[in-house]
Amino acid sequence: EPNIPVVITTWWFSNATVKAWEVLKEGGTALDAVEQGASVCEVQQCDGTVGYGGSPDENGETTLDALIMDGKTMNVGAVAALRRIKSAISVARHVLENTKHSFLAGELATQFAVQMGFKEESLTTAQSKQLWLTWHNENHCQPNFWLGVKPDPTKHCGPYHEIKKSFKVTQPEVHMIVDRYNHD
Amino acid sequence: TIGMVAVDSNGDVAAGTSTNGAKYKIPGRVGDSPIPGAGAYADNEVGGAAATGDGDIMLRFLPSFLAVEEMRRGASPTEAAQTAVKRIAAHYPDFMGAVIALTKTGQYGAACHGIPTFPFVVQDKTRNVFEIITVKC
Repeated sequence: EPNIPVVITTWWFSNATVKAWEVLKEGGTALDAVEQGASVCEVQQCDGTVGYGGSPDENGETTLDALIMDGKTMNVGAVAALRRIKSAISVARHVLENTKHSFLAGELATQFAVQMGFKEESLTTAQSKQLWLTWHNENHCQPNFWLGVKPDPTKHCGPYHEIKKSFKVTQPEVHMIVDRYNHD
Repeated sequence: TIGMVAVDSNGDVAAGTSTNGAKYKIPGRVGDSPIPGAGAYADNEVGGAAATGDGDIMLRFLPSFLAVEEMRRGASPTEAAQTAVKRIAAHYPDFMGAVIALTKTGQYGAACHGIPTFPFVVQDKTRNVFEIITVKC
């Protein structure tokens, strides 16, 4: 006998799983379960890795990425670098259901979300601002993701410029340190 | 990032992710999470999978797609997730990440690399409450 319905979730995100299970237990669809489950994490800012107020970029801004895929139709909705909208996976669901496209990105994805009725608001919080200030002012922009630029990105903040070179310099690719509080 | 895979009472499969990405990324950078086949993938004929970790590396290997395709070829969810993780580790031994996988009949598994352990949450009809399962990497 198949073990369905069922839901699995990465990391320790139990509240999201509980919500998804509630949807499934009531006879809801897998698509609804994934959207509503992940939305819990967006609201609760799971480990600072989901939703608003986490993982600021070099400018201190939080942007959101989300994907939802329907295994019945192979339809996909996705958003990337979504600015100033908190409900990323629900916007992705709107891309899936209200467009013939699969993937919208950046400022124009925000415009789509606003058109679909989502509220535009800052994703920065006091905590994310403090994180960025510490990284920028106390840690001199370390770590960062730049290579082959000047000033030396292992010591200084930007703005950076490409090092003009007459021969190819190979530099080791330093990977992102992944832990509970920093991951895609 | 949260990655999630679900199968409903009708046997329909869905998968998804939501994330705010890597800390201190270069503005405009996008990781694996919103890329179909990388962050997550679903196919009613097989099941679904989701990935988490270093998105700059992981999106180059479409690990969720690979895990689903491995299950299509008869691998268990754990074996499928291991294959997807090992494919990346063969090229980037230092990468950090994990894959979870679920079949359309409700079997599940996970694999990870570069971190000591990786937890994932399961809820199905055999449990009164959710269970957190930890796999060693």
